[in-house]
Amino acid sequence: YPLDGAARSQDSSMDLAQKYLENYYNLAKDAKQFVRERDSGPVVRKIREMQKFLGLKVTGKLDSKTLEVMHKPRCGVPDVGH
Amino acid sequence: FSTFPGVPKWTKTHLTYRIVNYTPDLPKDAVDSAIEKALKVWEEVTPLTFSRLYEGEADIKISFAVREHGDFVPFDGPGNVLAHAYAPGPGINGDAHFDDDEKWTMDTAGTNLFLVAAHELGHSLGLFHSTNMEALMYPLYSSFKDLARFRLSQDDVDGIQSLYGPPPASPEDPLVPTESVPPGPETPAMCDPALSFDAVTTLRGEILFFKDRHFWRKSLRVLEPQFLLISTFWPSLPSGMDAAYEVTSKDTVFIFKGNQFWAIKGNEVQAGYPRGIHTLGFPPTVRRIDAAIYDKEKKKTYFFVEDEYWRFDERRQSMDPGFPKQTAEDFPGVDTKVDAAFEQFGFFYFFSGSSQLEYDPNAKKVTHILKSNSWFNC
Repeated sequence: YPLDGAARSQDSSMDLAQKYLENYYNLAKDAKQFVRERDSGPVVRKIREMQKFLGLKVTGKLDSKTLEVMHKPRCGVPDVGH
Repeated sequence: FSTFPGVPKWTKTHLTYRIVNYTPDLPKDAVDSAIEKALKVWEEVTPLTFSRLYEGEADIKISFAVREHGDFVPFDGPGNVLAHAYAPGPGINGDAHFDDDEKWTMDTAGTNLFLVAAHELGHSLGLFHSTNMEALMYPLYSSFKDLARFRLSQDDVDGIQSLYGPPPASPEDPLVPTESVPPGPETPAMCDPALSFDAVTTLRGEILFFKDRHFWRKSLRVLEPQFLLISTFWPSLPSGMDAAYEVTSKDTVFIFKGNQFWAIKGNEVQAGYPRGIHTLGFPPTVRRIDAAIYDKEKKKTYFFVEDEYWRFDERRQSMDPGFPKQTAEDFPGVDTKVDAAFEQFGFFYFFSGSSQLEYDPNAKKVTHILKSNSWFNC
């Protein structure tokens, strides 16, 4: 089990990111958590797609800027077509 | 910009909207005007026009809700998702839902209702999100826009016009004339004691007296009225109009001729006009109206037809039941056909031929009988 807050908050960021990508970028709900993924998994691809759409630096990583944007108020309509 | 998959769009240009409920954060009329302003943003760049319904099914239903609210896409409490809307179509499609766990405001302190509504209504009309950070349809809410100078970005305009095209050819940028038209043989003399008017209305503090192809523009600060051609301001308006009135709360003047009417703001004829007078609720037997006057106290407009009058509720946008009534019944002393009418200083001025009746609506009596051109200081 994660011993310190850092690990736990990392978990909640990952949950937030997972949910964000599911809601707005069509990430399949069963996609694995990206922490165990290589660079080319579906989740990393979705992070790239989101970063590109919202005008962020496309890193494929859940960096602080990307996480910050995921916390911003927004419209509930997806960014890519369902 | 982008459109929804399959590019759903409305197949008609006149749409109805209904505000189903209200947020406790704002007065109702603030919500009304925010929604109206948000619709106008799109109306100004397309052929689309909107009219409000107060009950029943409307194309665009606007509501406030929290958490799960019946569409399987629950809201998430304060922050994050502010609102969502559905692409054009029947039923829930076209509707816009606002998360009432947000703090809705008319300024940029909280979440500005006008800005979010303008965005959501973009979805209701068929726009999807834009990657352009300057665009209204960019997914993230940005509260730092100077609301007074809010403009759609070119990306938004290109997007909505890809669905509906541009507004109908609006008249060339109307000139703002400064020179009066010199009176000539065919122009009516303003001090002719037999002078009568086609229509009279206020407009942003001035009074306009229409006659055939011309009008006198009377400012209360200037003794001499300007005499101008209607076409210099409003090329698309007809001459020899029947009636005109200003709804000051909307900064709009409505012009009537025959069975049609136009809406103008300043010197701009609003898109989506002329409309048929029967859309206001007149029966087919009414083919034209003689005069109209807006009572800003009661927020009602009185339409005069021959020796009768109708009462229109400007808030509900519908004719009051129980009309027409005899004009003389409710306006004692006004017992002739009314050519034109307007309101000034709390009095109603009724014109009939070369006579003008000053009527006190509180005392419910005629207080003065004047010449129609008494305003020209002849």
